[in-house]
Amino acid sequence: ENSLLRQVSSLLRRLPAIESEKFQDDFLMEYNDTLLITYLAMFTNC
Amino acid sequence: MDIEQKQAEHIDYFVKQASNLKGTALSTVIVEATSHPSLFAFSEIIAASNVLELEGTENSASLDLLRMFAYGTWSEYKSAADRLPQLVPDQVLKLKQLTVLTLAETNKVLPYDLLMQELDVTNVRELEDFLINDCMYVGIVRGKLDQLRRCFEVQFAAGRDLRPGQLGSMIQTLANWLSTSENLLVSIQEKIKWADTMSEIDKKHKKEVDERVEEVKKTLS
Amino acid sequence: ASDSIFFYDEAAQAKFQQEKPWANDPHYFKRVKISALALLKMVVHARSGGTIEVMGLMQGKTDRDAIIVMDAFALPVEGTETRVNAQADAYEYMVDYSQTNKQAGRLENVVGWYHSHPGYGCWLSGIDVSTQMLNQQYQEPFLAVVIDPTRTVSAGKVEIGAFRTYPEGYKPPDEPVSEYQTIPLNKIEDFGVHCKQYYALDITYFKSSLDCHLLDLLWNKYWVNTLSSSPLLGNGDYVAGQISDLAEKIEQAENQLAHSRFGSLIGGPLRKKEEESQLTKITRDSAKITVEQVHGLMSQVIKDILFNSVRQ
Repeated sequence: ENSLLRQVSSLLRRLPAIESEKFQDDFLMEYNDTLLITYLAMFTNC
Repeated sequence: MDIEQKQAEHIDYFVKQASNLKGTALSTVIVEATSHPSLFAFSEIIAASNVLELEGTENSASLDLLRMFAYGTWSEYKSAADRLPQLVPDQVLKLKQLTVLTLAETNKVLPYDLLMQELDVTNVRELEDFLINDCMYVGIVRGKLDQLRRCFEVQFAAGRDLRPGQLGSMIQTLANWLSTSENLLVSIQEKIKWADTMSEIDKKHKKEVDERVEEVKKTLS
Repeated sequence: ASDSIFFYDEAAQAKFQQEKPWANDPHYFKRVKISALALLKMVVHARSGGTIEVMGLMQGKTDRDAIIVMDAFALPVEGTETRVNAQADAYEYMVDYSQTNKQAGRLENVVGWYHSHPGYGCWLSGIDVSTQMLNQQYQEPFLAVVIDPTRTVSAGKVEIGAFRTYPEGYKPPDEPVSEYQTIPLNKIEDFGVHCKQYYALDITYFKSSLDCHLLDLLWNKYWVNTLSSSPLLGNGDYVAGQISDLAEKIEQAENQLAHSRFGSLIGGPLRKKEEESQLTKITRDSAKITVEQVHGLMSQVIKDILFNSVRQ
């Protein structure tokens, strides 16, 4: 069914949703910040 | 999805026309289809038996033109212009719109320079007008024009007709996506189990510690 | 059957108003039923206020020991915690609105007021308690609802509380068991002084069949926005404030510990218990902040794996 194939093709072209160095930097920074908060929370717990 | 819904009716109409006509009349239908402002898909029309029969006849150039609109770009047309019929302005516009879709297939960020080169546009203003009026308002693309970085960030682009051989790669991508999602679900399930186990261990440990504390208190008192 | 709650029985409501069963029992109203529409309106209004407190009124009816909130409307006032009677600015608006409503065929009366506590939890401050006491004197039945739009975003569920105050001088027989919530240091005194003057009601929600259908349609339209949003990115200021508040609380606990070092020998088990419970609270607060951050990160990681790791 050509219409469905075109829609699937359009959808697959949208992946990956974000692909940039800046996003990776921001994402990893957010990751590190959360891990830091978890670390601090463990300290508090102790 | 919206663009497919919009053009479904037109596809049906032209497929019916193509099924009932032959020869030169069919070439006229092909010109009409490739000029239609709301039609961007031509696989169904190509698949019509009468259209396929144009191969090798005096009207085979119309079939080649239809294939160009289904799979090709404006630059490809220009290089093959001697073998193909002359285009009317509406067809030129259509082919340029389809070129944008093809470019958006490979890159999400389209530099203005590349677009101007591929679309034979001389200045940025003209390019932006084309992208806004003839692409975004029509609904075939959605995106952001970044004038500072001189590029067009594509968020959505309608799908073009599939070239032979493209299906395999699509199936592979979908299979990868499916396996990634399944692995993710399995990981989430494992993490849930782990969290439950750790919670049980924690409760048990707390209970043991509380019992020890009570014991020591009793001993002291 | 589920839509029958929307029917307004004027005679029954008038009879209930005359009987006044709440007059003899300060704990008469135990439940609150809020309609999906009223909840949405209140939360959206509270969120729109940002860090400024906003307030509004709720319309509805009663059903034995339940107050049913059918609809809510915003009042053109702000900063309800900073003034003694912020409502006074909106009296004319309230009267006009109620009259116009009756003309338009909405028969429900005003049954309460709501306001927001952006970022500092659902409870009644001293000003709120005195306002509500006054309302319960002259406008019964009346309910106070508090919404925290900031914590709603970070927790991923609506932070809402419904309260009624006790009459002046009344001492409740039982200590009410309420769900623990973090109170910032700068509000903890206001919270503590008045927390025994009111009680919380159980909140449930209801929606009509049309609401269900409309919400389904809205979900289809807004699921992308929902999926794209992240509390990590949207609530950064709030989290920073929470961590800063936690740091101050730890410092305070540490000071108390230092002062009571000698005192603990004499003070005995009572003081140690207080410190322990303060430290326990701090630990719980820090765990809550962390869990919310981890949830936010988990959703980001899952979205990244699902949508960014697949390539052509």
